[in-house]
Amino acid sequence: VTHGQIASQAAWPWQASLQMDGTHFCGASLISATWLLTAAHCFDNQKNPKMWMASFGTTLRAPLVRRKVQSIIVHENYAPHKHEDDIAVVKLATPVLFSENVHRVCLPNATFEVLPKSKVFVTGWGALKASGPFPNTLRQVEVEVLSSDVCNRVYVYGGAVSSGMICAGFLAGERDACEGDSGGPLVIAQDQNIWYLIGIVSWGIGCGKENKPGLYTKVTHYRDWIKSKANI
Amino acid sequence: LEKPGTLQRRTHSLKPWMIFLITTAIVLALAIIVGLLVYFLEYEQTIHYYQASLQMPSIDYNPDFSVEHSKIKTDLKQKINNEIDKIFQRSSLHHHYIQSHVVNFRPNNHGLKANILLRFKFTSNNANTIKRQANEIVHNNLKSSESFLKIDTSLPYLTEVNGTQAEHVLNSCCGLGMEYPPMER
Repeated sequence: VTHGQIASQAAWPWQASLQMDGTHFCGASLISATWLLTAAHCFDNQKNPKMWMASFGTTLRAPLVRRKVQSIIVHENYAPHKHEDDIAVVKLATPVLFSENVHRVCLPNATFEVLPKSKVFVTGWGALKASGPFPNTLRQVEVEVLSSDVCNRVYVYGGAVSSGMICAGFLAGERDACEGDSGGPLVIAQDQNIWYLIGIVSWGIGCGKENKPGLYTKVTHYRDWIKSKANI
Repeated sequence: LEKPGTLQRRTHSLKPWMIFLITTAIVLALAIIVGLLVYFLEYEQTIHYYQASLQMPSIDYNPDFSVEHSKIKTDLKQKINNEIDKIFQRSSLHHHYIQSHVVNFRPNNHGLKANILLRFKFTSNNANTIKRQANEIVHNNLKSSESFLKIDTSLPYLTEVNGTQAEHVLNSCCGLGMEYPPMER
């Protein structure tokens, strides 16, 4: 996360870290006691669930809870080095016990609409700037949803933004997700401060660069796919 | 000739000031142990959870009661929590009662049924007394025709729930995170 701030303990209790050999690789969101939602590209190099571990809590070293991964389901149409259908569900070997600091995020219905200029938050343990250091404590940043029309402008992403993606950030740059935030949540608050997962950190050019906001997998677009795989 | 050796006593009696010092130390240690025991048993209050089942004969089941964060569900939860708060806040347990939490709604033959978790804080040696009193308070208050809540006669007693399990249930609803917008300082 670039130009963000440290997150407090129970602020984003659904945030998970996907790790191999104790090293953080990707973010993920807890959507039930046994399922995580993340990005498919996190598994480009390693699809064996036995190699992966999920941790919860705001710090990577000294996590609150850790779980082994039982299975990984990547979207059937996803292809490495492409940006489409960048979504996967991960089943934990044993369910987590919910607490104030570890519990699930709400999934929106397929009809849930997010308007441009809506304030949303992205969180993660990703780099603090392009090719920069990685933090041990979870970070958060508030960004704005941008319309696909704006993001498809020639000088932004020139038509690469499809209907299964959501664009968020600022054309001026600075506040953005970055390397290592992939798979993590983009959330919006609705009535009564209830947070809904609307996006999964997917791709972008650089981090916090002018005219290069973040692109996220649009959760509502894949709502039926999630239901079919995780029954949630 | 060697002089035959005389056996010397290897022990020697303690001096009075040493006996006094040891006795004082033992008495002090005992006093500290007893003090700590009394403190933890009498003053160290811990959280206890009880599960209860309530009936609402006047309310028909609506599928929206199963929809997380639906308005009808949130409003009814609030109404039930307010009613239970009122009952305990005017009872003898008002110092021990913390809050009630509606876990879920289910349809049943007598309208709607709600499972609730009651949260109390008290010293462990009071557990049986408080559970009995809480049970009596719920029963006595919900017997009256004034309340829309009725006791579920199929499950007449409050059941104690393990703290971790209760926390799991209390945090099982989705999307509870940072307060937004953040408070300006």
